[in-house]
Amino acid sequence: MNIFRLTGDLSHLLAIIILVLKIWKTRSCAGISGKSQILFALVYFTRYLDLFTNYISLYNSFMKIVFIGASLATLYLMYMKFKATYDRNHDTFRIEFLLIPVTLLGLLVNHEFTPLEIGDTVLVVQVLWTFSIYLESVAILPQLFLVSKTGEAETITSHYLMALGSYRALYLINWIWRYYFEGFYDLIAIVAGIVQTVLYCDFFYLYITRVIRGRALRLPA
Amino acid sequence: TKSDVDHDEL
Repeated sequence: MNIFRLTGDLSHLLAIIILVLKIWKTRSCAGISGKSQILFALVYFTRYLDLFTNYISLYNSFMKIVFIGASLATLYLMYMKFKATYDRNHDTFRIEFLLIPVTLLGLLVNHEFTPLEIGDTVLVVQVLWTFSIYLESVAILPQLFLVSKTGEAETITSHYLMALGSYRALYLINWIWRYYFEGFYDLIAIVAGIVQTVLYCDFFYLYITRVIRGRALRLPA
Repeated sequence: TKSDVDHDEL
């Protein structure tokens, strides 16, 4: 555990807390993509299956449970409690365009390189982990699509996106660190992490030039 | 199959 990994995790934690609090306090999930939230829930469920197969540390298990819990809470708030405020007319990204390629890629390019056999738990967990890494890298697209469609985002939503985007960027530095000091690298995670971070670049630029200077995030017409 | 990849990251 190095400082970049820890700040990355804390940034991720902050993002999901900001999101739940935003919805809870404003009693509204306007401006938030339910489709991105469904994809994130799928990411957590498929990646953290190893809670049952592989104990790493109390910290690791705790964070995984918090991510799954917060993700479920967000879905509950969006699709049940504050359903009336959900922006479904703008949340029109077709998630099958992400799910189908990501599933195929997860089956083809993973760490096992052996044919899928029914009943092989380790292999299934590994393939699902790979699927989750690929899916996470693009899961924000429906949200970015929604922001571009409405042309604006509430400041609190911008903070959420900033924290969520920074998390993988900090992980990238963590991976450089681990490569130099531990000789550890995971090519699948690195490539997906780069893709994930690059997708946020346009947003990072808007955040720095507008939100930090106290203006609302509004896209140029 | 025994995986040699332990995912300690989140």
